[in-house]
Amino acid sequence: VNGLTAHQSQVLTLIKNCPVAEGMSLQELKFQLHNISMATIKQAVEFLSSEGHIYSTVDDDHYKSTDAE
Amino acid sequence: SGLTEEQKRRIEENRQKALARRAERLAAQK
Repeated sequence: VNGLTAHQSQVLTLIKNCPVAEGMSLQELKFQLHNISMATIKQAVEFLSSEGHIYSTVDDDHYKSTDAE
Repeated sequence: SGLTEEQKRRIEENRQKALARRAERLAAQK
């Protein structure tokens, strides 16, 4: 769907649904996606960021989705 | 929220940049 891999979609869905003002941290993503390695999560985050689906917030460890309001 | 004005400004700036990247990618796909 929409040109994303399964892992990228999972990461994007979690970030989209995160209600916290500063967005979702990499640590929280890893906690939710315990079956995916941190390296894979970081790769997905980098890709999603380069495509403009997500952006970093207070630091490079926290992300929000451009689709969410 | 517990964010400072500076943090809110930075977040909004990054959001605008991401939206611009998104629009660029979508335009390139067409």
